[in-house]
Amino acid sequence: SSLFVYPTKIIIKTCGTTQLLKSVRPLINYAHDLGLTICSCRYTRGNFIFPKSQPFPHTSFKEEVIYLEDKLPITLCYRKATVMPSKMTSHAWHVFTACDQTQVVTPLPNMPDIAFTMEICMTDLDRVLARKFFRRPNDGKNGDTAGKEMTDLTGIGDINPGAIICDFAFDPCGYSMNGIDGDRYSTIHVTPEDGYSYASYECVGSVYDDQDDVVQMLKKVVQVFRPATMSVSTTCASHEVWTRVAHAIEPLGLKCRSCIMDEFPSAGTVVFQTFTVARR
Amino acid sequence: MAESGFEGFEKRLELHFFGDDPVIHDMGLRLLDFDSLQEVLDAVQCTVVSAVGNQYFDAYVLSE
Repeated sequence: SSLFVYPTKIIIKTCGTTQLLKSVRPLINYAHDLGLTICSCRYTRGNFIFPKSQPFPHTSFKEEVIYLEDKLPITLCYRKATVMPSKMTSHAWHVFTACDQTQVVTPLPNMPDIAFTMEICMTDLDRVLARKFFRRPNDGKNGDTAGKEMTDLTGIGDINPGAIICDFAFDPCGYSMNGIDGDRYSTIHVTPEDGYSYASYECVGSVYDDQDDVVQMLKKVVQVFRPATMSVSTTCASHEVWTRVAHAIEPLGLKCRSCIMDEFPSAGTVVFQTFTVARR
Repeated sequence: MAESGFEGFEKRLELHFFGDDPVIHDMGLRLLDFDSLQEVLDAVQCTVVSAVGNQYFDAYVLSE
């Protein structure tokens, strides 16, 4: 799980049975104390592997939307909630957005920068590679030093060599990392256990980045985890980035199985693509 | 599939704010003190295990 705090933006991403949406009102209240007012909200998630384990308000997407609708001020009146399906029942992408009048996205060609967020979820990780995210018994390390060892051992540090990495290894297994590079973050979270192995990679970028950057990043991510199933959700005000995703991933042996997109008043276009290992 | 495994799939929340005070706007939410952040994380049921920051933002690794 990770938290990123910018002057006027906060991103919090948690796994397990955490009750993430319970942070909404406290954050709005603390921000108000600082003279800041909320103007947009975006909530996304995949499908839970263990939905019955989730506590309120995460018992269902309908319940999450009702909770968010109740906690957000009426000024955020442009609201949309969608479940974007794929061909696999285990993979669907849930999106809720809300914004006030000032945030309604009107993609103009002369926008100074068009940022994107890419949220990647990977399951059925390669077992040998996943095993690298288990602590060695009595390794004499703490979470930080073991985390650094895993970053080096797995090649995660090579995904963005220019980033400052803050990593942590959990005991007996599991790994989290945040990379910071200028005003951009990337984050990885790994649950390596057989039967429900999972890894996520998230990063932000700009449509004006070198097109090859996204391709190289995706290649390295796939090589670190070698997932049998992968979903990529790209959120952007334009269509520049998602078209590169399939081109980057298919040569790695993962075939695109579905691609669906939807428009959201504040976030822009969300494109949800799923890939599974190509059958030989 | 065992019903007691760890849920890897995350929930993700992104909130944007605006403010009129240029001084606050410069640092804004980064002025939140650690206790306030931890109070928010308590509501979520997680805690900070590692942190790093630069001139643009602060990044925290959390643990349930």
